[in-house]
Amino acid sequence: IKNEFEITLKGIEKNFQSFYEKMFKGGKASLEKIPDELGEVRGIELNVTLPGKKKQSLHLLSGGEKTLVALAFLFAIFKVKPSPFYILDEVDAALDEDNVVKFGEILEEEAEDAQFIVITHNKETMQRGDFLYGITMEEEGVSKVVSLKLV
Amino acid sequence: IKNEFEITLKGIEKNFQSFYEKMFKGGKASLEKIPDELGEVRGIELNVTLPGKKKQSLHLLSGGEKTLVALAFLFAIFKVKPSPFYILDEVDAALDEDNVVKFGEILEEEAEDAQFIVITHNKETMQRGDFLYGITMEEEGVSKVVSLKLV
Amino acid sequence: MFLESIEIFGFKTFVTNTRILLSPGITCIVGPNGAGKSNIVDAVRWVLGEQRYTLLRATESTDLIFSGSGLRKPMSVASVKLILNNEAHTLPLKTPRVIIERRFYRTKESHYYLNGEEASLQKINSVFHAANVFGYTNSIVGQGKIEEILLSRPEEKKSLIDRIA
Amino acid sequence: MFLESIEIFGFKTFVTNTRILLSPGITCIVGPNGAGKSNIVDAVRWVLGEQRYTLLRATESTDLIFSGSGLRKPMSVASVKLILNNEAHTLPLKTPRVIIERRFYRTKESHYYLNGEEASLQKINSVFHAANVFGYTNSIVGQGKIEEILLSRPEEKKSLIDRIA
Ligand SMILES: Nc1ncnc2c1ncn2[C@@H]1O[C@H](COP(=O)(O)OP(=O)(O)OP(=O)(O)O)[C@@H](O)[C@H]1O
Ligand SMILES: Nc1ncnc2c1ncn2[C@@H]1O[C@H](COP(=O)(O)OP(=O)(O)OP(=O)(O)O)[C@@H](O)[C@H]1O
Ligand SMILES: [Mg+2]
Ligand SMILES: [Mg+2]
Repeated sequence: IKNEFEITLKGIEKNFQSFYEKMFKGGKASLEKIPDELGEVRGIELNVTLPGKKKQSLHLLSGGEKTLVALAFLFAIFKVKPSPFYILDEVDAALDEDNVVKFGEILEEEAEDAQFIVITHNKETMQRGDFLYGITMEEEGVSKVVSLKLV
Repeated sequence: IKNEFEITLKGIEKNFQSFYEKMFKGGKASLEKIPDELGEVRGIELNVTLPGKKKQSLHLLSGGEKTLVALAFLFAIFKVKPSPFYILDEVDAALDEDNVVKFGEILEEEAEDAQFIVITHNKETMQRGDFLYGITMEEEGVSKVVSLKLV
Repeated sequence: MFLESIEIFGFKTFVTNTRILLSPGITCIVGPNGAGKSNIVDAVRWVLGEQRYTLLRATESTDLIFSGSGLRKPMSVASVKLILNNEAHTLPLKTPRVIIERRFYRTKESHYYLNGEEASLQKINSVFHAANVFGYTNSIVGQGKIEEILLSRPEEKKSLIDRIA
Repeated sequence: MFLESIEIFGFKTFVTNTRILLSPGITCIVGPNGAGKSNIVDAVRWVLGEQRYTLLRATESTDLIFSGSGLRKPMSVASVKLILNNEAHTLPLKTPRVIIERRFYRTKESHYYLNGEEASLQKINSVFHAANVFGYTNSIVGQGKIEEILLSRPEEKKSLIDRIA
């Protein structure tokens, strides 16, 4: 049982580091085991050092930085335990223009092996869709779905 | 003491309704007194009915709808107890294009009587600024402030 | 095995039968605030078996059924279907397409259907299992929830990894 | 009475003395993720007297001082100044401008200065009071915090209104 956990943890960490490198140009990321009084693993924490900055608690990161680190961790989990489809609801809300592009590039790569349903208000992210649906409320209180052509 | 509370509550409600009307074309908003077992006021809750929809718990609203209702309530508080300046950090993150415009129009109106410092990634909101500052990190880990001219 | 389409009827703001065909790659959903985009996310969570109403932005079960508008009466039933492509025969059925439907009536009757026939939750879960649709809440990131994974305590991150292992 | 400018030095990512001149109307602050925009918000909260480190995204007081980078050593002091325009003479001082500064040293020494002279917290608060800068946390909406006001319990909303009344 412990071996399963160790193997899975190593796999997630490896992928976490790889996605982290795609998101930040530089810096380091790792998964740290938090021991209890008996030396057993009590918890797992994410350790990140942003390029040019010192290692800091996750709470001190900016809004966009938190989103990127969270996405790196999530995508790492997706790689280790794949699902046929993923749904992401406005996960790009806190990202600046350049990071929205980075996110979109990672999305396109990962979408080669899995389906992604992505809800967004961002014009850049919208371009990544192979299919694009517009949801509107022509009649009050009633959703209407329209298939949109990407130009 | 109770009279102070009642007067303040009435003032906030009146302004809440007025801002609500600017944000949503239609629908109703009010502040409801929640009584305790003795009939005293235990709490205050926001009641909103969106245009064409039924009155619903605030939890059922969409991300953008929650932002608009929260802004209506906040601006109402600002009106009743004015401050010389306000700071809003990325409050427009969940808003669609049309609602970002509505938010910006309200900002401009309210900025006739008070100063607003607005942090945003949104190009439309940026246009509302009389002054525009860009914060960058040319040198790693160090913030640099640049005054930007609005075109 | 891939998700071909989602059909939503009577669930929240989807009054008429609404079919969303999915790309094998990226499908983007856009539109104004309050239009119903996150309601689609709630619909998928729900058909996958979610029971926690807080995760569905509902306070009670009947909140999931269209509650009426200025112009329309409330509806009496909500239905969400997932149409899975089974041409690779990885699911425990012989049909090229497998349809999983969850239905909920205002009377609080609740049913699951597999290719149109009523099925037990156990049977439905075996199909999800074969489809690699596990712990669905991992593969669905709700609006405003992306930071939650960071802010969770180390114990919670460990138990997440335990479940994956 | 209006806020003319903010000066930040040694606080978080502001290594060199940085002055931000404010418009009487709307001042917009933009820039990439992690550049320091919200750090400016933290700086204003802090000079207004905020003591709760959670609201300043810090775990301990020394987190507020620049902690060093790949190229620079950590600094030993953080300073934030608010320059208030007093040409309307509404503040209890005779000068046309009133400068309020809060300084914090890595030795944990903490001081407030009014027009360059050390002042008690009481004196500083009387100036804020005359400036109508009350319960500053109402007039500052932090990143990701706009929904908090909606999700607060009715009791909390009532006590907010009590404080305003
Ligand atoms: N059972 C129901 N009957 C009718 N309307 C409902 C029901 N449940 C939710 N709604 C409505 O659905 C709307 C929310 O839709 P949704 O959250 O999908 O919007 P959205 O497109 O994601 O918007 P945003 O961009 O703001 O996130 C709310 O206005 C709510 O009143
Ligand atoms: N004491 C400190 N010394 C050095 N760097 C610090 C210190 N405190 C915070 N930082 C850094 O400041 C950065 C956060 O800046 P801030 O939150 O202002 O970004 P932002 O411009 O608001 O970005 P976003 O658009 O993502 O919200 C983090 O990278 C953090 O590491
Ligand atoms: Mg939504
Ligand atoms: Mg920020």
